[in-house]
Amino acid sequence: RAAQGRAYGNLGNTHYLLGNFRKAVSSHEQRLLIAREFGDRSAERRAYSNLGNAFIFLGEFEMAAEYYKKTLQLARQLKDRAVEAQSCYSLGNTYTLLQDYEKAIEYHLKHLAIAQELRDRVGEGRACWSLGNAYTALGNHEEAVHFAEKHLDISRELGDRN
Amino acid sequence: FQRLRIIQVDSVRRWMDDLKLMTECE
Repeated sequence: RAAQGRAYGNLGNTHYLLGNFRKAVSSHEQRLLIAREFGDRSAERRAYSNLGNAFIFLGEFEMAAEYYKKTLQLARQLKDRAVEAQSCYSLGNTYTLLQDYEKAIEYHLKHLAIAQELRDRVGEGRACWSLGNAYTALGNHEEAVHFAEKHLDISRELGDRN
Repeated sequence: FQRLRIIQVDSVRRWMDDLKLMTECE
């Protein structure tokens, strides 16, 4: 049964990489059931992430947000700060797709705080880029400029000419 | 406004480009 769970996870990932997102969802749902059976919270967390990602490409952003929230909750329980940061970044982007910019900002700020704590300059740069865009969408140009300048500083530091 | 909308989508598009190859492996 444990091997079956891993096989479902691998199948889900393969369908995902092939662009078969419905099949990816079915496989990851099976993987999730088996992870729960075993109380394997890491596998459960991975299944939530994979399901969130697949729902993004299915255009079902509300479903993606629900799974990313479950990922975030488990990442906190498992005390995995890197995964917590990644979940916040995914939620920020998903709420941008949903055009809910206040919520997008809320999650991008959380991502920024963790990226700073982890001294992840690439993550910090991406958070600032995203925040600049979200504040622009809200017409808050002062905050938008603030984050655009931070993004510029970090991009220069990293030698990211693009 | 239209140009800002395009910029706004860009950071999300970059994320989605990365996401295409992002799988949590067993």
